[in-house]
Amino acid sequence: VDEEDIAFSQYPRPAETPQENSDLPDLNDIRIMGYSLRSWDYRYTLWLGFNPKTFQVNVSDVHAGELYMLATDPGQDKNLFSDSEHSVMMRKLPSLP
Amino acid sequence: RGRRNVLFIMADDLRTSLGCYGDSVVKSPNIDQLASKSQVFLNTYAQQAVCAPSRTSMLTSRRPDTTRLYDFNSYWRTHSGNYTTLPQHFKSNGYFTMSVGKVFHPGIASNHSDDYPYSWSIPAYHPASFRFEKQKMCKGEDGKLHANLLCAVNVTEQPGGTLPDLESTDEAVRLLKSRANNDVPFFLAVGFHKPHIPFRIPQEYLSLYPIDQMTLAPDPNVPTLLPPVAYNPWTDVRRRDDVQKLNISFPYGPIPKDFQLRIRQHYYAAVSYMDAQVGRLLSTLDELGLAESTMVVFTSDHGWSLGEHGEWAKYSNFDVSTRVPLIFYIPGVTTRHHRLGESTFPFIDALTQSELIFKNDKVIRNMVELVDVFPTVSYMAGLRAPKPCPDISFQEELCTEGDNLAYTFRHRERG
Repeated sequence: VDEEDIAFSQYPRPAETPQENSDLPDLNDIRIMGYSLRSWDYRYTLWLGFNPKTFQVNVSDVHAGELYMLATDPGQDKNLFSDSEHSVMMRKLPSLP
Repeated sequence: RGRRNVLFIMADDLRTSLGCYGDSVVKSPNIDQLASKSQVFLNTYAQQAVCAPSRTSMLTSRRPDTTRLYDFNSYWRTHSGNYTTLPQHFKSNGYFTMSVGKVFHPGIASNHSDDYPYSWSIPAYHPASFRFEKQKMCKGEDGKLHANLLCAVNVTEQPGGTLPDLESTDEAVRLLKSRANNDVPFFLAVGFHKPHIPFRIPQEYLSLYPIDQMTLAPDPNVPTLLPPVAYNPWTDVRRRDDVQKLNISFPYGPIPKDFQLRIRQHYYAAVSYMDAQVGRLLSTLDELGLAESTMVVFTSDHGWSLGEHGEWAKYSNFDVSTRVPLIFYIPGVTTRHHRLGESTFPFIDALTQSELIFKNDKVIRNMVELVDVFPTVSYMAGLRAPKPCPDISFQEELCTEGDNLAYTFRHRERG
């Protein structure tokens, strides 16, 4: 059986709310990076703090999240992400083998 | 096994609005015909839904966090690392490599040279008529010329009586003819400018999409639980003269419904126009007897939102912006050798011929990415595929952050 692959995409933003340069921020104006994992049955996205000088992402600086279950929501209109579940998962991550 | 020629075709801002991807509205007979003799990757995703970062990422097989190109303002060789490109890999293996139209993103992102001479054996060709693309070329209701989003034109009235993709196809046809009897294998990349905005297209293609048959996106409203940071306010669309006149509120609009229908009509018409240029290219390949020795790859740099989630354009992580077509035609692998005299890619004119239905020969449903294209094209053409990159690969010139998908051509997908 083929292993299920994941496609990774990302998109930069200058701020949490839409503004004139939200679509295409210059590198120096990027403050947030949205990283997406897309499998055959869900898309999970975290919008994380980003430092354009060091190109470092701050995984504890979560500005927003998205989770779409594609079997029941192929158009990705019902965001199921919840901060609480995410923070539970983040607490567990370090203890994972 | 001998080395195959490669014809690498890229569309600009093309989502999977193609018949071979199940879109029932669009008329794309030439690409559908190609798909019927190819392997079609149904779930292919760009690494960033905007031109330069996506193209640089695909053509170097490095993710944006390695190219460090998230805008249009840097050239990877000076900004992050001297990464080898797909055409460069072919050139260094004895291929004659050529670029027509928009392959690398022009300007700073490709060193104002489309990365010539590293990637190409001859300077890249750009259609002269492209310089009018952002100018006032569109006749408004007032009879004056404007820089509109919706810009269906009488081609004979355009400067030079032509349009960029028509010129690019003419040049690509000329180059194919120049290589047909040359023993040196070629890698020809052809980058069409459509369906990127403005929709400056031959007006006859609108007749394929009567406005009364157009519908809105199935989910035209901004989702209530969408985080504001995830929303793209389609600023480039707003800048066009005809959209500015609508005085649409920022950032969520909406665009008046009748204008939404016209945008969707023009996008689909632009796809059919681009499809016809692909058809001209493939029929020439066929007529020159090159269809049995040339691998054809068709893809796009990212998608485009047609009103879904209240969004237009790309600039987001939604599937409509990141999902792209990816089609591999490989003679003798995706299709059996043709009987002598039988043509492989006869040109199909969507404007005059009744609709043809093609069936995909083989589809792959698993997730794949545009960073997989470089290793896969290399291997399937008969070259060595770049090895996987280490976790930190800024110092590595030739490696891939994607997968070599060659194995998918050999076994049926299960799971």
